[in-house]
Amino acid sequence: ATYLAPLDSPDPPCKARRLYINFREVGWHNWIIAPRGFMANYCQGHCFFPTATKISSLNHAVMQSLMHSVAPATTPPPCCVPVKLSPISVLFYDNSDNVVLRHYEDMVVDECGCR
Amino acid sequence: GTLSPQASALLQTLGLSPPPGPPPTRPVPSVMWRLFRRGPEAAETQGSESAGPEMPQEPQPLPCHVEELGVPGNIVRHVLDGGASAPPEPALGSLCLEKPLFFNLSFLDPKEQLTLVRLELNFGAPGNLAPAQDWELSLSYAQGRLWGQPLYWHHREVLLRRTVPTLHDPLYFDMLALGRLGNSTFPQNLSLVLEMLPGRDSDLPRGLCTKLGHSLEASLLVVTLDPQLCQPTSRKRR
Repeated sequence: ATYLAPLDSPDPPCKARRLYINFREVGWHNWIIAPRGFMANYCQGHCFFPTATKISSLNHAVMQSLMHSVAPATTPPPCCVPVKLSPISVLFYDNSDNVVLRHYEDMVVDECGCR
Repeated sequence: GTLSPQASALLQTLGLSPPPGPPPTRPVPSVMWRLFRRGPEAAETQGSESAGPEMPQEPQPLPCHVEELGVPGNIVRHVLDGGASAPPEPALGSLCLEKPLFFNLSFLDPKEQLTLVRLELNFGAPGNLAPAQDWELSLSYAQGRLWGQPLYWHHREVLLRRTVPTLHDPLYFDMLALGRLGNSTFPQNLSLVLEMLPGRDSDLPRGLCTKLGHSLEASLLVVTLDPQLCQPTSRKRR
C-alpha cells in the first residue's frame, strides 16, 4: 500500500517517507509465511541550499546545492537518496514445499540524505 | 493467477518463486520460526522498543551469518525426508530398523556455498517408549540404488556409526563434517540408509521397531551463503 506523503511545504526537505509493502496485496500471502509485510519506506524531498547543510549530506552535495542556488541552470540540485538501510528476513515455501528463510540486505530505508 | 511483468521481475530479483500449486499446508518447523524471530528485524525492533537514548543498543546481528547456528549464510532451508511415507525395509538379523532417507537438493544454486547440512532424526512419542539403552546407529550412502530394490542388494559406504543413550530427544548429525557431501559441488539429492541396532536388550518387541520406523521424522537443515548478496557496495578508491 502506498500513498504520497502530504508535502508539508512548497520545497519539502529530503527525508524518509512511509511506504508499507503488504504481501497480501501483491498476492504472495499464500506462500510467504512471514512477515505479512514490511515498512520499506522511500526518500522524497529537495536538497536545496541551505537546507541540504542540515540533512546528512556529503560535503560534495552541500557544494552542489550551493552551486544550484547561485546558478540553477548550470547545476542540478543533489539527489535525495537512502543513506542508511536495514535488512529483513522472509520465511516462505519454495517449489518443493521446503520451508526457506532468506535474508535480504538493504531492504528498509532508515535514513535519507543528499548525494 | 498470472503474474504481472513487474511482479515476475521483482520475484526473480529476490530469488523467490511462488509454488505452482495450491498453498502448501506443511507446518512450519519450530527451528525455522526461531531463526526467523532472531533475524535482523527482531534485533532492530528490540533495539528501538526497549532502548531509549540512554539504553545501550543491542548489537546488530552479523550480516550473512546465522548466529544461532554459528555459520555464515543468508539462506536456510528445512528439507523433509522425501521417503517419509515409504515403509521401513524389513530389518534383517538383530537390526531394529533399516530406513531409507531421501532428500531432494535440486534447489541448490551453483552460486550458493554450503555452510551447514544438519540431519535431524526425531522419533516422536514411540521414541519415548524405547528403552534408554545404548542404541547403535549407522548412516550410509545408498547412492545408485534403484527404487524398489531391497536395500541389502547394495553395497553401502558407511558414513558414520554412533552410539546414542536414548531415542527420547532429537538426534543431530553434521553431514558436511562427514566429508564427501561437502566436497561434491552441487549434490542433486542425498540418499541415505539409517540402520539401528538395539543396545544390551536385544529382544525388543518387534512392534516397537515398526512404530519407531513409522514415527521417525527425518529432516535436513541446509544453510548456504550466496556471496553476491553479501558484497558491501565497495567505494572505489579516489
